[in-house]
Amino acid sequence: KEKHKILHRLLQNSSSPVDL
Amino acid sequence: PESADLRALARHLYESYLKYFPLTKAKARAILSGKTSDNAPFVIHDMKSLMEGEHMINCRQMPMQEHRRSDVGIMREVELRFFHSCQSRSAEAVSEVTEFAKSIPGFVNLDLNDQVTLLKYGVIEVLIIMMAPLMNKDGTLISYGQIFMTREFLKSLRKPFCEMMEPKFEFSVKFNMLELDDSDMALFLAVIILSGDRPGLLNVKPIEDLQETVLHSLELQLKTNHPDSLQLFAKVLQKMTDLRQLVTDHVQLIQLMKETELDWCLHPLLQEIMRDLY
Repeated sequence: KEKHKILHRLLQNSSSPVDL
Repeated sequence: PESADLRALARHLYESYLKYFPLTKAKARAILSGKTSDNAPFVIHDMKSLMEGEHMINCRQMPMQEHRRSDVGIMREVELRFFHSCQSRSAEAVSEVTEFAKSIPGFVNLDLNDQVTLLKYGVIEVLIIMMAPLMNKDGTLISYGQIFMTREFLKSLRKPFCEMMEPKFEFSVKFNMLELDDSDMALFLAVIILSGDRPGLLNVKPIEDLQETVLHSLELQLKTNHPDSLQLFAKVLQKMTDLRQLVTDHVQLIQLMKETELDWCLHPLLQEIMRDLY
């Protein structure tokens, strides 16, 4: 999970695309 | 599934495609053919026009460094800044593709680790497919269609930058001959994302089931939307083989850049995606 923490965050974010 | 359900699925995916992807094929083709009321795109065809057009690309993260003042140094830096802005845009696009994936019915109910795997392996393939409508044989639209960058200019950059886009042009020119529209593209992107053979998937069956439904929807859509295009469904699916090779080559090139370019630092999200990919 640590290896893909931004992907996890993007997937669990419930609103529109997050600011990177 | 009933054909009404398959059509509803196609409509739903088309709507989320329009919601999450800012530059559609319809708009890109209008810009490329000059059939739009918007201004014509700014053309970047050499270093001078790249420097002139830089303010239209998001290049602010990497200001010009004081210690390099020779012409060669400045050109090197303009190239690097350009590729950094390409990375930022790619990271944004990954976020848009993620939202699109989440809108595929059933996707968010898959095991979270499998969702990550599907995105990790699918997203570069999706981005390459989405680049195709922005390209013609002479160049590509960038910066949401505000800029047209010529293929010759990209080929003229120093190694390995010059090797980055040429394979995508070759693929895109052939892919564009299939003449898919945005509603077809939406379904094809969903099919790519729902590939049950990605390495490390934990629970393949629900992914294959979802993909099968989207495949039926794509087949029906292509028959209805392109009644005279023989075997279009098969031709579209064949492109998935080419895509895997393109991604493998792309990742190898990025790895090479990481080793040879001292100034090169890869965006953290792209690093996550490319680490241990193939």
